[in-house]
This record gives sequence, C-alpha cells and structure tokens, in this order.
Amino acid sequence: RYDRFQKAFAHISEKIDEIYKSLTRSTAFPMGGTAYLSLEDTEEPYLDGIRYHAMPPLKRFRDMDQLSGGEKTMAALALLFAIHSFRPSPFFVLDEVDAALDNMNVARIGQYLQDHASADLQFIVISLKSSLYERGQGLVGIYRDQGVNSSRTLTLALDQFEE
Amino acid sequence: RYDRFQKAFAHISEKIDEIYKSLTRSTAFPMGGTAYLSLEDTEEPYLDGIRYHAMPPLKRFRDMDQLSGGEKTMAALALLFAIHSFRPSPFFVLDEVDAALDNMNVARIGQYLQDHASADLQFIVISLKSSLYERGQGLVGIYRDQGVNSSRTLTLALDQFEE
Amino acid sequence: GRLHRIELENFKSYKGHQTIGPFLDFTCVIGPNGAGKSNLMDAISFVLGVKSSQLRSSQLRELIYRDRSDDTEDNARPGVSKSSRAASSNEADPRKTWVMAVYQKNDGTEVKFTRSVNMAGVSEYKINGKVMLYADYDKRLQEINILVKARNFLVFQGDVEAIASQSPKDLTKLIEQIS
Amino acid sequence: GRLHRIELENFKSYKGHQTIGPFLDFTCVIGPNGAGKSNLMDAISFVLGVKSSQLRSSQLRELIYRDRSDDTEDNARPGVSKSSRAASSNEADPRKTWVMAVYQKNDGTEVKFTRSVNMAGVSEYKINGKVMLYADYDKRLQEINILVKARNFLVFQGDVEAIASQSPKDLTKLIEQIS
Ligand SMILES: Nc1ncnc2c1ncn2[C@@H]1O[C@H](COP(=O)(O)OP(=O)(O)OP(=O)(O)O)[C@@H](O)[C@H]1O
Ligand SMILES: Nc1ncnc2c1ncn2[C@@H]1O[C@H](COP(=O)(O)OP(=O)(O)OP(=O)(O)O)[C@@H](O)[C@H]1O
Ligand SMILES: [Mg+2]
Ligand SMILES: [Mg+2]
Repeated sequence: RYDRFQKAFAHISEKIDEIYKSLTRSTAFPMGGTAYLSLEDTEEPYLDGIRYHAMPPLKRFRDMDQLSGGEKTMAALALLFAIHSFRPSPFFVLDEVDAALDNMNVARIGQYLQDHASADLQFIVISLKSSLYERGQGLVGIYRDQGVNSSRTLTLALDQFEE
Repeated sequence: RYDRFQKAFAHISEKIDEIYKSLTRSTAFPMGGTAYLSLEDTEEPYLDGIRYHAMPPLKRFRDMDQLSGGEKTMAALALLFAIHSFRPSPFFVLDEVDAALDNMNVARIGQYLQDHASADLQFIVISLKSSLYERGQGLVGIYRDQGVNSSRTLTLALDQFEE
Repeated sequence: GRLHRIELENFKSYKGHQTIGPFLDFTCVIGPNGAGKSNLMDAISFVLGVKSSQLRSSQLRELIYRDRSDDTEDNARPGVSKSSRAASSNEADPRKTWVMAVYQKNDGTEVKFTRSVNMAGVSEYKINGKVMLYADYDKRLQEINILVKARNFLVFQGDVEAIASQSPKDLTKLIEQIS
Repeated sequence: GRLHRIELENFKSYKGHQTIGPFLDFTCVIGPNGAGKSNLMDAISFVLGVKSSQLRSSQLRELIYRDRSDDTEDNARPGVSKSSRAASSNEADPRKTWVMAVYQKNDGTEVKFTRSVNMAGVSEYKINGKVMLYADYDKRLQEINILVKARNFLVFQGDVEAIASQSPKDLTKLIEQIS
C-alpha cells in the first residue's frame, strides 16, 4: 500500500511544477509560477495530509485561500492534470472550468488543451467562451427545442474547415 | 415584529415576479418566466421558512436545484433586487455575478443595471466580460504594478466619450 | 481509446432517443443557459456509475425525462400539496431512461456500456448487451483506466476551484484512489 | 446619496496610500486575474464593518499589506517551520491598515467612514475623524439604509447562485434583518 501510494505521489510531485509553469508562463513571466506538494506525515503518508502549494509569478508564499478566483482555477487545473498523468484515463469532461478566467488565462488553458489532446487523451469541454471553444476540433451545439420541450444537439467537425 | 416582517414580505412578494419577468423576457418569450415566494408557516412566519420558486419560460415547476447554473444566477439576481427594493441601500457591490451567464443573459443583466442605476441606486460591478462592462458609465481598471508588488487603479468616465 | 459517442433515451432534458457525437480529440460543448450541456455531462457520469448526488438529483428516478405539458400555473402555485403534485405527473411520461457510452478502442472496435434506471430507482448495467453486476462493470472500466470512484477525470460545473483548496486529507484520499 | 470614493492604505494587495474613484451611478471594475478587484470589494466591505471571515482572511491582521521581497524560494519550501516563516516577515512591512469610504449625500456634503486594524487585530472606527464604538458607527450606516448585518447589497465572488438555493430558514432570516 505504501509503495503504490509513494509511486503515485512521487510521479505527481514531479509533474506538478512543470504543468503549473506551462499554465502560468507568459511574455511578462517566461518562468511561470511555482507549485509543489508537501507531505505532512512521512511515516504513513496515505493516512495523513498532502498539502498543495501554488504560487503565481511574483506572488509570495501564502495559503491557497489568498489566491484570487482565476489564480485558484489555474492552480486547480495544474493539479488535476498532474494527478491525471499518473494513470491517465482516456478522456476528461470539464464543465465551465473557465468561468473565473480572464482572456489571457482562457488562452493559456485553450493552448494547453489543444497541445495535449490526442488519440490517447480526449477532452470534452463545456464552455460559454468563444475564445475557448473556437479552438475545438469538434463542436457539439446543444439547444432547446421548445416545441417538444427537449434538448437537441448538432455536431460539427471544425477541422473540415481548415485552410 | 410580525407586522414589520409581514410588511417586508408582502412588498418583496409583490416585486419578485415583475423583476424576474424583466430579467427573463426575450423575443422568444415576451412574457418571461414566473417567480414567487411561499410561506411555510403562516402563524409565525419569521420563525419558519420562506421558499423561493423561479421557473424560467416554458420550464416546469421544479426545485431550484434542477435549474442550470445560468438559470439559477438569473433567479438569484431577481430575488436580490426584489429584497433590496423594500429598504433600498444606496449602492450595490457585485463581484463577477455574470460568471455563469451566456451572452443573452449578460445582455439582460447589463440592460437591467443600466436602466436602474441612478443617483439613488449606484451599482459597482466587477466583471471580466466586455459585453457587460462596455455598458458602464464609469470604469475602474485595476492592474498589478509588478515593480512595487502592488495593485494600482485607473479610473475612467465613459460618458465623456458619448457621441 | 476514446469516447466515440453517447446514445441516450429520456435522460433529464433529452426527450426520446438521441445520439450525441462523434467526439473528437478536443470537442467543445456549447449552447445557451439551460439548453442541456451539464445534463450531457450528467449522462456521461451516469453511464459510468457515478452516484446520483453528484448529478444534482437526490433520487435516481428524477433523471427520467419529464414533460411540462401537464403542469398548469395552478398546479405550481402554493397551496397544492406534494402528493397531488406527484399524482399530476403525466400518464404519458416515460417510466425509464438509459444512457449508452460507446467506447472506441485504438483498433476501431466498439465497447458499449449501458446503464438504465426505472421509476423504482433500480439500475441495470450492460456491456455489449450483456447484463452484469456493477462490480464487474466497474472492473471493466478500470481496465481502460476509468476510475469512477476517484472521479478525477470529471470536473462538474462550479467545482474546479475546490480542487485547489481541498483539505490535505481529501487530496491524500484522491491520490490513494488512483494509485 | 452614493459611495463617492474609497481611500485606503496598505490594505491587502494595495501598497501605500491610494484613492479609488469617483464611482458613478454604474461603474464597472475590470482587470486581469489576481489584479486586486475582489480585494477592492473586500475594502468596501471591511470599512462598513463586515466580518473578516467574509473577506477570505481568518485573521484581521492578514488584511495588512505584505511585501514578498523578503521571501526566497527556500523560505517557501517545505521543511521551514511556521515560526521561522512568521519571523521572516519583513521588518519594513506596515503594521496597520485603514480604509475610508467617502459617502456623498444628495446635497453634496461628504461623510467619511474610516476603519483601521493593527497587527494585534484591533479595529478602530471613525466618522469624519471622530473615533466611536462600532455600535454607533453601525447605527449611522443604518440611517442611510446600509444594513451591514444583512449584507444584502454585497454579492461576493462565487456567491450569487447560493442566493437562489439558500434554505427557507436563511431566506426568512435575511428578510427579517431588513424589515
Ligand atoms: N428530468 C428532467 N426532465 C426534463 N427536464 C429536466 C430534467 N432534469 C433537468 N431538466 C432541465 O434541464 C435544464 C438544465 O439543463 P443543464 O443544467 O444541462 O443546462 P446547461 O446547458 O448546463 O446551462 P448553463 O449554461 O446555465 O449551465 C433545466 O432547465 C431543467 O429544468
Ligand atoms: N495582505 C496581502 N498583501 C499582499 N497581497 C495580498 C494580500 N492579500 C491578498 N493579496 C493578493 O491579492 C491577490 C488577489 O487579489 P484579488 O482576489 O482581488 O484578485 P481579482 O482581481 O479579484 O482576481 P480574479 O479575477 O481572479 O477574481 C492575490 O494574488 C494575493 O496574493
Ligand atoms: Mg451547465
Ligand atoms: Mg476576484
């Protein structure tokens, strides 16, 4: 039990900073932020707490509570993707994870999804923001058919329109 | 105590449907939705529960839990404004209340705020959506001065640019 | 492998039999408020075996499509007791719902996972048409790395920030579930 | 009347003395993630007397501006005990913060509400420079229909949907507070 846990923890610990940096780097901050996991009980770690720390570029070490809504969202997605990388499920379903993000951060998330979507990792992302969904390869449009009081869908493959 | 409560309740009960309708009407649904408050204990109402019901156009009577994120936000804002109308505070501060709203609903909220802002009711609205903040009379832009590690502000009155 | 498409019948706001897909490597789901986008995510979660409390419904049978055509304003008004409201549920309303997730393996073959639920709240699970216990259904999902108990590949609306601010104990539990 | 402007010093991410405003009938506050928009709302709530738990801080003294210039990567790494982290707090860090809300009455006269807090977490309230007890400060706010206990004119980030789904008891309590 300890070995399995340690293996997962080591893998995720190693991935988290790299992923957080790729989500927070920009022309202003080519390095990006810093993120890491710390173990509160090293004897029997699966019994106790793993603490997640994420620091946006230039921000000082502080509890996660002090981060803004958008900063917390970026930190959360980095952790999500880091955990996923240990034993990757074939697909992700994300519902309006961009709600708190400004335009720059939406672009970063959009870029990350485009870069990592593949035959081995599929992203299904619900979004209200055109700057995000414009990047999709496929679009599923859902509308309300009022006459019959039902949801209906329309699927479109965007890559058939590529220049 | 009963009288004061009853007076407030009656006023808000009367206002809620009108406000909810003004937030949910559209060309497709010129009537808008339906909203009302129900008292669970009529003997000593301030001791028990007031239940809020909001039904978007054409949707059937159902718990609030079944509404979507955007539908719940519109219902919440209607209730907020209805409660406010009984003993109106001079200003409102709203932080990213448009996070879950699609473009049509953002436009409806924006219109409502524009119509009701006055010398007697001031709205201070934090928003990431340009379709909302373009409607402001004044803009307060907040940015991070990285050099000194501080927030800074820049205030602009938009009505000086009106054609 | 990937999720190729979802087929469903009378699930939440989806009346009748509908097919949604195909889903590509990066698919975005769009539409106005209240259209049914989160309900589609609920369908995907449902067919994988996620608990109904995660799907915004306290009872499984609430997931069955219900028409509003029998509801009048009077029925909805206060003063109508809960029992008569239940009685007014349309005779024509469907009595069960099912969702099928079609998983396409890298060699192109399809694996069809189906879950249905009836008015009594009883679930039935099938893989390629064969009925099985949930324990075996879940085992098959684990073989393709879908860890339903951990739910680490699903982020429901409004939940993303909590991933970052979850307690150390919860985070430990999550990592244990996927290890 | 209306909120004309906010003046503050060393409040959360706002270093030094800054003036924000004037606020018009409909003012929008904009800027990138992490810039300090919600912190501005915290400042407005703070000066009116809202509890620090609503302001994302467990202790009032966390509201005082803290620079990061003394924090090195080593300090932030695990293995550094909490006590040394506190000790590393910059000698130059400010030891108190204050926020002033300037309320402009319809006749143009200004009423200045000020609240300050020091490292010991002690608050001081003043109106137009005169120190007073919170009970009297709050009474003055109630006279202009600002009901801080009800907080019905403040919607914090992420809170709007809960207004619609609050329990009947909470909604009753809210209506009682404003009646
Ligand atoms: N069993 C059911 N039968 C019929 N309609 C239902 C049922 N369950 C939920 N609905 C309807 O589905 C709608 C909610 O759909 P959903 O949450 O998927 O919207 P959404 O597209 O995610 O919207 P948003 O962008 O606001 O999040 C509600 O209006 C609700 O009335
Ligand atoms: N006492 C303090 N001293 C210095 N900086 C602080 C202090 N308290 C909070 N901050 C910083 O303020 C930032 C958060 O600001 P705020 O929540 O106002 O952002 P925001 O503009 O609302 O962003 P978003 O659009 O993401 O909600 C955090 O990065 C945090 O580090
Ligand atoms: Mg939704
Ligand atoms: Mg904010």
